[in-house]
Parts: sequence; structure tokens; C-alpha cells
Amino acid sequence: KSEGRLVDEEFLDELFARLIRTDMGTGPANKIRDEVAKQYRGRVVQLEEVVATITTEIREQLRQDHGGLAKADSGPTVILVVGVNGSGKTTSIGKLANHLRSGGHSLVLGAGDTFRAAAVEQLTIWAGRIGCEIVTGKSGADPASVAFQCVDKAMETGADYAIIDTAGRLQTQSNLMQELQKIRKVIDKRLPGAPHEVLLVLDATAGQNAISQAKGFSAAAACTGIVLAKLDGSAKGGVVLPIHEQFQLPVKFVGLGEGLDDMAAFDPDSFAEALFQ
Amino acid sequence: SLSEGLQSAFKSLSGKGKLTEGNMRDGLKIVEQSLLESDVSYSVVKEFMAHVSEKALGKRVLLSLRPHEELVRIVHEELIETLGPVDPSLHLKADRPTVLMLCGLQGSGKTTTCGKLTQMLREQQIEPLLVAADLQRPAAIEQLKIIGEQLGVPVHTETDHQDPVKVCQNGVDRARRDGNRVVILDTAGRLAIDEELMAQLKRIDKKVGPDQVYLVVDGMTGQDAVNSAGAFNDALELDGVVMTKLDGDARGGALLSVKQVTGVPIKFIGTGERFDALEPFRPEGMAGRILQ
Ligand SMILES: Nc1nc2c(ncn2[C@@H]2O[C@H](COP(=O)(O)OP(=O)(O)OP(=O)(O)O)[C@@H](O)[C@H]2O)c(=O)[nH]1
Ligand SMILES: Nc1nc2c(ncn2[C@@H]2O[C@H](COP(=O)(O)OP(=O)(O)OP(=O)(O)O)[C@@H](O)[C@H]2O)c(=O)[nH]1
Ligand SMILES: [Mg+2]
Ligand SMILES: [Mg+2]
Repeated sequence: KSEGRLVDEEFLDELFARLIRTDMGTGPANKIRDEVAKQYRGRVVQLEEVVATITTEIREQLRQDHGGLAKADSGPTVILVVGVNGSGKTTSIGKLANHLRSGGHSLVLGAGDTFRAAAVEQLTIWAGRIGCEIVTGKSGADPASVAFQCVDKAMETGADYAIIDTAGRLQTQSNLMQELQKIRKVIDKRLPGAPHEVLLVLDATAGQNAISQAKGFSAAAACTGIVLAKLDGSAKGGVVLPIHEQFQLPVKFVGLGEGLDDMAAFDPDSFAEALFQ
Repeated sequence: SLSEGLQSAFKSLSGKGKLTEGNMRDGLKIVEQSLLESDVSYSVVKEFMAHVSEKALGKRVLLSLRPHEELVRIVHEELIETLGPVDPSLHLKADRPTVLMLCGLQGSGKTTTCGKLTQMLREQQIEPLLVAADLQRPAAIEQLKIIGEQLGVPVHTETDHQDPVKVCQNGVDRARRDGNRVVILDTAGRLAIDEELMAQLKRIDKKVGPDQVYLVVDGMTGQDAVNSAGAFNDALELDGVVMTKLDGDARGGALLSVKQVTGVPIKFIGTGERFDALEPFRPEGMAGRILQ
């Protein structure tokens, strides 16, 4: 058992460094540092014991309102997927569709990115690998019309789920944020109450800008959950903590690789544990 | 803003304009927090602040009539010096094809940047050969083919095997035969901690010997920037960095992290999805953004 350490400025700085490295941000890191200083200053403790206490508190915070995927009362459950460029939306849709298909559900994908080169081709390949229907439009087509047709097809064929892909965009692009609002409206028009789930895909390597992303995309598309992609890398994804606190937006899934099986339901326990490893 | 924060911090302390070392250390703390809020990696902030503190705690600054302005100036200058010097040249060879290789984490903007570099070269009357070396992501080859078509440049593709090293070698050989002045290798995104894929990248580097290796980094990257940039630099000895998606409101602290850890020039910044959205990097522009 290693020697205990005096909780002094050096100890607190070391703790602060570990908190910052998770990408939780200065606000939460300072708050935790101050609480530890208040509780332990001048005492002799194990750094790992303090980290374990912090981990438990984070685990508790994340366990609240940690719900699963939404389910419509009747008709297809419509899932809209949004997020900034390159965050992992299209790949996450492939993984989610695969997961639902393995659970015996039928689904229709909507290739709603009608802008980026080979975006439709990319999702079409995933649909082929999973063995599910996909609705596509011409290049440059109105994404809202693809969304409409996807929901329409899902209703017509009695599919359990409709998952709609959208083009990457930045929360600062107001015209593209308006486009998301329009897509939502059109979906709701075809099936009142839809979309039932709006997933914001966040790149785990993102820093504090993820908070601005959560804010902007929530305002435009009323996000209901987060997919934290690329968590198989060295980035910790700690920014979901201030996002959870500020917007009550829960992480529903994590992306753990580039293959169809590389997705898992969010587990607050293992996530909290991994933050400080 | 940082300047306002420092001004109010120092104002409340002494009306005579003379600061103690302790007062200045409080000011330095504010600067440190601001850099962390901008996503500069912790270890980079520490090193940067050590240089700044050395200058800020000198007699001249403490006795100045406007200490908060002095501190902002010192930080600004230190940032400009660290982010520079500037080098937007592609260092084209006179007598043979120049080989540029783009690498980086998944989704950072490599393939799109290939298009942007192509546009830049076309404006200099140079037609590059693009090489589709991402054999793994669905429709990656198709994506580069479409970009090539849109820009009117040839794209070398091979779909009958799974070896990116071979595709790159064949692409460079083809450029030599066809007389292309530039070849751009678009590689697959990969994790810096993926040993197998980092080894593959090293093999391409060794076999093909690119003249310029650019790391393409997402402008909104957080603390992990030091880890990934460090790993790519250790593996390949980078020649430059391209930072993308800076058209958003990310503060871009990863720029300082990547520059500090690799020491290689930030060549260009990406400011949009279209092919004309690539600018030569200017430290002054980014310094103000990181230090808001
Ligand atoms: N390692 C890893 N890579 C991922 C993960 N999710 C996605 N990727 C990779 O990230 C890159 C971008 O993924 P996409 O699904 O194309 O991202 P996107 O958000 O649809 O991108 P745009 O449509 O261009 O905005 C691809 O190379 C994916 O294979 C993940 O969980 N782990
Ligand atoms: N707003 C903005 N989007 C960009 C910029 N550069 C690239 N993108 C977008 O980012 C997304 C990912 O770009 P890609 O070029 O596919 O990224 P990549 O690094 O090749 O991805 P992988 O091959 O999967 O690793 C696309 O939606 C691009 O249009 C930029 O500077 N600004
Ligand atoms: Mg996509
Ligand atoms: Mg690519």
C-alpha cells in the first residue's frame, strides 16, 4: 500500500491536471478541486482514494435520467441523427441499425445527407451490409423530402424504426440550423409526434466546443440524447459532464470503433471509471 | 474578455499602479484558466505559462502604469512567437513529382483537404494526381473520385486488393510516368493508439518517401491534441499541420498544443466545406481567437 500524501497546493494541482485532461472543462474541474481542498486540506490521503470518491460522484450524476432509446406508442419510432462534420453520424447509424436488426426489428434508413460527396453511397453500403431498406434522393435534393419519404416508407411497410442521416454542419451556420428545424417539421407533419429521438453525435476528441454544439443543435433540433463516438481512442469525452449538467442531455450510446458491432449502450459506471485511467 | 478580466483583477488591488508579485501571479492564473478554456492541453499551458511568468514577474512590468496591458501584450507576443514562424509553401520539387501525404484521426477533414490543396494548385496551373489510399472506409474511394471529377484532376484508385502501401507506390509511379508535378496521398483516418494502422502508415512513409507529410487536425480537438499529434509526429516526422473546421466558434487551442508538441509549422487552416476554404495560417488571427 503506497504512502499517503499531504493535501497541499502541489497535490491539488496534480488533481486539477487529471480533471482537466478528461475534457470536463475548467468550471467542473475547479469546483471539484475546491471541494477536495475544503474537505481534505492539511490531511494525509491517497490520491487514488480521492479520485475514487470523485468517480463515485460522477457515476451518480450520470446515472440520473439515463434512459434507453425512445419507443413510439404506435407506428415506426423515428430517429433523427445530427451533429458537426465528421463526428461519426453515418457510421453510428450503421451500428445502431445493426443493433436494432439483431434485436429482430425492421427498419428503414434515410440518406438525408444530399450534400457531401459520396455520403449517400456510404450509407447505402451500410444498409447493404445490414440488410435493410434505404431511402435516397438525388444529389442536391432537399433533405427534408428525403426525411419525409423515409418516414413515409417506414409507415407504409410497417417498419419498427426509421433512422434519418443528415449532413454535417456547424452550430454557427444559422441557415443549416434552420434546415434542421425544417426537417423536424416535415417529419412531424408526416407522423405527428415524430421524430421520437434526436441523437446528437459528438466526437469524443472534441473539447469545450461540444458544449456550444449541444446548445446550438438542441435549440435547432430538440436533441434527446447523445452518441459519444470514437471513445475507443485516447480522448476521454469528459465534456459530456457539463453538457449533462447544463442541458440535461444524456449519453445514450458510445462508439467504440469503425465496425458494425462497435457500439454499446452508455454505461455510466465504466465511463466514470475510464475517465481517470 | 481576457483583457477585461485582468483589468478588473488588477484594478481592485492597488490604485497606484504598482503591483506585487503576488498580484501578478493572480493575473497569471487568469491567463492560465483562459488558455485551458480554449482547449490548450494542460502540459502545454504549463510550459507556455512558465515562459510568460518569467517575463511578467520582472521589475519593469510590475512597476508599469498599466500592468494588465503589459501582461496581455507579453502573452500575445509569446503566443505569436510559439505559433509561428509561417510557412505556407508546399516546397515543390523542380525535377520530379512532389509527393504530399495527408494523415490524421478519423473525420478530421483529410479527404476534403485533398480537394482544397488541389484547388490551390490548379490556381497555380498545376494539376495534381490524387491517390485514393483509404481502402477501409465505405465509399472513401468514391468520395475522392467525385472530388477529382469536380476539380478536373485524375484520381488513382485500385479496388482489387487491400494494401494501401501498394496503391501509394503505384500512384507515385504513375505520376512519374505521366509527368504530374504533385501527387497527393489521401490516407485512411486512424487512431494514434492503433499500433497496426500506425505501423501501416510508417510502411507507406518508408516505401514511398513522401516529400511532405501533413497532419490534418480537427479545430475543435480538446486535451487529446497533445497525445495524437505527438504519436503521429513520433511515427512519421511531420512536415506540417493543417487545422480544419475553424469556420465555427471553437477557440482552437489545439493549434498551440500541436505546434508546441511537434514543432512543425501550421501550414493552412480550413474554413469551410468548399474547395476554396483553405487559407495560409496567420498567427495573429489565431492568437486573438485563443486568447478571447
Ligand atoms: N475509431 C472510431 N472511428 C469512428 C467511430 N465512429 C465513426 N468513426 C470514423 O469516423 C469517420 C467519420 O465518420 P462518419 O460516419 O463519416 O462521420 P459523419 O458525422 O457522418 O461525417 P459527415 O457526414 O461528413 O459530417 C469515419 O472514418 C468513421 O469510420 C468510432 O466510434 N470509433
Ligand atoms: N465546416 C467545415 N467542414 C469541413 C472542413 N474540412 C472538412 N470538413 C467536413 O468535415 C467532414 C469530414 O471530412 P472528410 O474530408 O471526409 O474527413 P476525413 O479526415 O477524410 O475522414 P476519414 O477519411 O473518415 O478519416 C465532411 O463533412 C467535410 O465536408 C472545414 O474546414 N470546415
Ligand atoms: Mg455522414
Ligand atoms: Mg477521408
